[in-house]
Amino acid sequence: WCVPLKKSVSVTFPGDVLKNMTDTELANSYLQRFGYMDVQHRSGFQSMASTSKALMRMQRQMGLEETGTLDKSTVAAMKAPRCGVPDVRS
Amino acid sequence: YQTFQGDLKWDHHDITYRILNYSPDMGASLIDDAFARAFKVWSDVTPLTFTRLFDGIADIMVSFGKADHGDGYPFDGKDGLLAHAFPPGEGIQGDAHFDDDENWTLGKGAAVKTSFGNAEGALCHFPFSFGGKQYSTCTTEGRSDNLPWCATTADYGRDKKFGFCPSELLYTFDGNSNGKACVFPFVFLGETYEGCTTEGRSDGYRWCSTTENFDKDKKFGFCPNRDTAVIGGNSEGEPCHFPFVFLGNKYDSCTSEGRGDGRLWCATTSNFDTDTKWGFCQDRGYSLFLVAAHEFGHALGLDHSNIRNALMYPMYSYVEDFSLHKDDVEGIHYLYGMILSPCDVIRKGIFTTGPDPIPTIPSPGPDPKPDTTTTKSTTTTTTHPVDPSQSPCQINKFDTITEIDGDLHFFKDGQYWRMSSKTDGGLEGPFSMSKRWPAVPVVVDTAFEDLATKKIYFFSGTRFWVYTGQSVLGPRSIEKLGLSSTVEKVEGALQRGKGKVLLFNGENYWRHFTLLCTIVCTKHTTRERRLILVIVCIVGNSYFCRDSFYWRMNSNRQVDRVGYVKYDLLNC
Repeated sequence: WCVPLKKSVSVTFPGDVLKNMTDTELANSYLQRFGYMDVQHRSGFQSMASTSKALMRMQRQMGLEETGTLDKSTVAAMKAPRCGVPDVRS
Repeated sequence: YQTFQGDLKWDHHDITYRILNYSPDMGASLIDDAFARAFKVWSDVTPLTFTRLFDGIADIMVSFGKADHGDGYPFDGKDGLLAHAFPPGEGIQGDAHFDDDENWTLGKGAAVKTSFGNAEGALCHFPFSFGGKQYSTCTTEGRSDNLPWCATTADYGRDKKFGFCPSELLYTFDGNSNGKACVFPFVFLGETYEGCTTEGRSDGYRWCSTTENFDKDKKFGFCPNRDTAVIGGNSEGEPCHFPFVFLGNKYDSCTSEGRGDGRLWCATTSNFDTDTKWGFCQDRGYSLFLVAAHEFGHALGLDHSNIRNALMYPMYSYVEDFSLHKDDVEGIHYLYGMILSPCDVIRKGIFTTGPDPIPTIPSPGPDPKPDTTTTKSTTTTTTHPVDPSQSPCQINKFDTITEIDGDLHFFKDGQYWRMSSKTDGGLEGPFSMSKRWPAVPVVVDTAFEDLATKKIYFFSGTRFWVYTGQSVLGPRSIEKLGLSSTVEKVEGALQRGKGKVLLFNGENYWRHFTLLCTIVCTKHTTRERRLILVIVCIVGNSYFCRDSFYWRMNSNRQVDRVGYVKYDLLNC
């Protein structure tokens, strides 16, 4: 306790690419990019059922538990480095 | 495994590839090697061969690019998407693209290949000690020319082995300057530059002029990344500057201070507080070999697998000792089949694999007696000890095989074995060549008996000998037979009736109308390149042999069988 505590400061780094995407946005983008879900209709409507179905398909492909929900391991899988070739072809 | 819809695949097995450009992350030779190894992953288990082209259009065009790189499928900066490839076909189909915003390595951090120095291009050894200090990166310590260097063993003081690290002061890559080093300062659009720059480019690649004035000479090259080059930030590719000042404190190594995400960073000038130039420190990076092997799987027609340990699984994971998963092998076999025939093995240059059974040794024949002692020759022929226990079945490749007096003769290193047609295929030997044909060298490239004169011709290099009974003529130059002086040896000979013979070398053969006149009439090119080593005629068939294998051509000039010399001809 004799060592003085170094005050941790958070700095804004110029040019830092911050990916401010919510998990839901990430999931939609991922499912569309890799062919699990069609690109959104012009209305922007995407039913919950189709998202859940797409998630299950993605989870099956990735060998994850098929929950159909955006759980922690699914988000982690979506953030992992990967090949850009779609998993499902239209 | 999965294949693309319609089972897209190449309609030929000799696939070509071309590397269009390089990443600054690794030396060109390391990149070449990583791609070659990635192709080998697939050629090892299929009849496919991969040949690199240096210009023109190849089946698989390989390139690095960033973000929107021209194919309508942009990359996404560091991490995320690493690469993509298109299924087989014309144009962009079959091509493989790698995201150059990634840090490409061999999977375990920067692999720094040295040049010059005295380590013959070895990789840096990190850490290494020099002058009582340990170094985990290349250093310019001890040099006045500012060239970064490293030791290629752990202790420079002891081993004195070193090389120079990638630096724009040593060389550039791609561009139009044949790899020449940067010239600093240089002028570009009227401005003077003291270092590599990304100015004038939209892709973020760092470049420099290789003359003092780019505006005038238009000579440039891309700068290789130093091992301490940062990723991202606002100084991509610039090396960390140690020490640097951040919020008044001095840092001698990368730090996560100031960041909430814990990522290590460094300043690329001496003072972040005044210059705010920074980037992330290098991580383990992505294995170019592993990613390329995956992408080339796509380029051959494999789609993503859902087996986690398969190479064609879409997500990246580093494995130290890579081998293809059964799923990958089954997928590629579905498209192209597996290595089945000796032709495949030969085409792929795999000559020494395969079982090597040790069979029973045939009894030596009566005349001449097989040698058990070293013999001395009275000629310039080198003597060669003969091991009577040596079986021809242990030999993968004979120097030559020919028919003499109706018996097949197998020659190897001054010895020969005889398979008599009279003794029902019994094998006799080994015999010493120096006893029966003392003038002939230990290694002969080709031998044949002229059916008309019963003369036996031996070829070794550019010389040949002609035996008539015990008398010998030669050595004479093969130029005497009309072959050009550029022909280094006669690799095979094929009798075409009495007094006629075809002499083979490489992809050429010469038709000899009569050996007595020694006139060469025609030069032809065979269809199979470098295929023929020795040729022998057995009961109407011609056997074209190379290494362990033969192709049997029947009287209709059709190859009707491919097999092993030792199993089919020697009955091993």
